[in-house]
Amino acid sequence: IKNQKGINTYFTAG
Amino acid sequence: MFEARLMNATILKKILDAVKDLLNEGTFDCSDSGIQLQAMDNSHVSLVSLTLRSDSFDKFRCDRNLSMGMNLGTMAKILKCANNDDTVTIKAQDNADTVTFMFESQNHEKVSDYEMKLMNLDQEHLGIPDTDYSCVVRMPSMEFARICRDLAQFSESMVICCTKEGVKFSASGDLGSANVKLAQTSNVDKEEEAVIIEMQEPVTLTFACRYLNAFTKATPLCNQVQLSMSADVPLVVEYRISDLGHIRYYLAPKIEE
Repeated sequence: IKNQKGINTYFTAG
Repeated sequence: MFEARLMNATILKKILDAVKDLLNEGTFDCSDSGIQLQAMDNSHVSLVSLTLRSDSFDKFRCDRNLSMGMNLGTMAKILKCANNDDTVTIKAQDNADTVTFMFESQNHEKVSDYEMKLMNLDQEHLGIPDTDYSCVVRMPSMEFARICRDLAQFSESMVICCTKEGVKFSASGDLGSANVKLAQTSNVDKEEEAVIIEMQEPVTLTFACRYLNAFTKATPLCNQVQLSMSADVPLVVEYRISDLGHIRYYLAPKIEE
């Protein structure tokens, strides 16, 4: 099963 | 005081059409350099980043940095009240809790203004680094929209496979499967019709069709779309907005769990 992570996990906050 | 004017309402209408399916609301950050909007969709799978440069507006004044949280559905309703060739002026006082959209007809005989309440949005702002991507594909935006629409009939997700020969879009499901291959254009007569691939390394990634189709609502903004891909990182789908700026959509790839 393929799923996707939240887009915010790929970028840093700020 | 903030004031930004565009001689033609069309572009703003198209920008709203390009974001309103993904976002219910968003914060417009205004500064000397222009207007920026960054927001994740409700499910936090994609990110929209809009940049409009101040020097491309017909008038732009921003005395102090201003963040305006707007309901994009309401903004779209207001922009529907403008004729395409109306001049649009967006105005807000410093620390105001409203923003005003003023529309002026070409013959200056009709002037309307619509005031909208601003919202306090507690949105997470993400730092997006400049990245060198393994594959960058430029192709006609209409073609991309067509492929996304066609392949979504077969599956919830679409595989994009990019090599130096070309780019392949695939979808398979219970109904059957679909593959669309685009070769790199050998002879570029018309730049807007070209498929151009810059490849460092081949990439194969899977994405949700639903989001790709939402991104293609930006098709009227630009003849060409740019897809930037690297393994295991978000796809970037970019539409340039003439000389005004760009809209970029970031989409997390689907990965094996």
